[in-house]
Order: sequence, then C-alpha cells, then structure tokens
Amino acid sequence: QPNFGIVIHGGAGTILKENMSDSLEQAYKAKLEEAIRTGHEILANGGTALEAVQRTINVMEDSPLFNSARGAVFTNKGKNELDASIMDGSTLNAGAVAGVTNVKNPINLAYEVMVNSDHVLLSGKGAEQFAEEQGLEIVDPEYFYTERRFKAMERARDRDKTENRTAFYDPLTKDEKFG
Amino acid sequence: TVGCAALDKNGNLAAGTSTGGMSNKKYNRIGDSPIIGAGTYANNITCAVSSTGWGEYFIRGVVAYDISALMEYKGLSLQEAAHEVIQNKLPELGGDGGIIAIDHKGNVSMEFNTAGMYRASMNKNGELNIGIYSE
Repeated sequence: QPNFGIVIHGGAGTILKENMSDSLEQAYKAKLEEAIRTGHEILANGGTALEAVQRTINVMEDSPLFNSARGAVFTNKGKNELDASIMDGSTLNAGAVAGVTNVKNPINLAYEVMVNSDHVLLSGKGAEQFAEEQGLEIVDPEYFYTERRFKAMERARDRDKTENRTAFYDPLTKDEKFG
Repeated sequence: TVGCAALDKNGNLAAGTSTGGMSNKKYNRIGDSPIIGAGTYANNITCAVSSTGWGEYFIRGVVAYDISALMEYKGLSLQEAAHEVIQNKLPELGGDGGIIAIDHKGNVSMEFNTAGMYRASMNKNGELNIGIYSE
C-alpha cells in the first residue's frame, strides 16, 4: 500500500493543564480527532493532499475552539481579520489571503488564489471581491463573533490604557497570542 | 491558528494554515500564517510545514522554508531540521511557537517550544496520536 499520512495543529502557546477543564480538554481532543479523520479518509480513498489539507482545516475553521475563522480573535477595533495560505509541494504553487472579514473558510480562498489567479497573496477588500467572483461562501462578519474571544480582546485593550508597551512586548505573557 | 500538512498516495505533499492573527492587533498587522515560507511551505522533495506562534519571529526566521532547506541542502532528517529551527534558531531570535510537518516518506514532526500545542497525526495504518501539552 502506498504511504500516506497527515498531521495537524490547532495553535500553540500558554496552554496550561491547570487552566483547562476536563470537559474543555475533551472538546479539543474530539475536534482534533474529527478534523484529522476527515483528512485521513480523503487520503485513504486516494484523494489529494491538497484536498485533505483544505477539508481538514475547514473542520477547525468551523469550530469556535480555535483561533481561525469562527473562533478568530478580535482586532483592537473589535473586528475579525482572517489570514490563510496553502502550498502545493508538487508544483511549488501557492496561494494566500490576508485581512479578510467575510469569507467563511479563508483556506478555500487561499486555494482559489493559488489555482485561479496569477497571484500568490491577496489582501483586504480585493481578496473579498475575488472570493465573491469565485463563488465562495460569504458570511456576515457577525458569524465570527464569540464572546470568549471578544472578552479577551477587551481585557487586552484595557491593559493598553495602563501599560507602556513597545511594539515587541511579549504577547505570550500578556494573554494576547493564541497561536 | 490551525494548520495541516499531508502526504497523499501519489507522493504529493501539501500544507495549509488559517488564522485570526493576534488578539487586539492594530494597523492591519499580519503575521506569518499567510506568508509562504514563514507560516506555510511544501516541497515534494523535502516536506510540508505549517507554523503557529509569534508571527513576527516566524517571518524573520523564514521558519517553514528553513526546515525544508535544512533537509534539502544539509541532508538533515525532518525531525532534526524541525528541532534545530524550533528549539535552537527560533529561541535565539526571541520567538516561540511550533510547527507540524510531514516529509515525503511519511515521517511526521510536531515540534514546539511553548507550554503546549494542540496537535494530532495519523499514518497510513490509521494510528492516531493526539496531544495538547508538552508531556
């Protein structure tokens, strides 16, 4: 049988066991398993690595547990700005998007940039226009709202008012980096 | 951030990364996730990589490509290359985070220098490995 395999991450950082309830830990593990089984099944059935990557990431994008799409963190202005990229190892072709606010699954838009444009990286309104032209699912930005992430942004914004920070303060220790 | 790297039955590698970026970010700040070579890289002769962590340092370190380059030009294994970049080079730059990667032979690496990284891998035999903390 030809070799194949898949590996995923859902972010890295200050993940401490003492801050994690058993139920939340199980929720993370269950979603990780759902995601990787999605991609594994595609590969086992002879699907491409590119398709496996997209569909696996879609599962995590659609979950509020992770900092991407539906669970994305908020900017200082209370918005969600989403970034994504994808690369094909067989051709070294690549696609990426940055700062999109209304595309349900940004990894799918990165794929469209790779295969249906002459470019590698599109950003902001232009990327959103391209998403519409490619027929991708567009959602109201409210779709990305989660109370947990909004409150985290508010805490960070409050600290801005009291702390004198440089551009490169350590977000790891300031509760502002979620992988 | 979430990411995925895969090897299919035809020997093709691919990698992808998707993120909301850094909480409370300003000025349309963009991290490494949409930067090819920093947050994402794939090359059939070496490996496919997706990164997660403090983006500014992953950009400066060209982390994803660096792992591939160490394999291509110095002959390191995937695990050796990932360890060198995440445990040695990245901390020297001042950054933290991790990567997941798979090489053209199906070997997997899940390397990080933080307290934890949500992660999972699965091979052709269906053997599943899920982790969160740095146990």
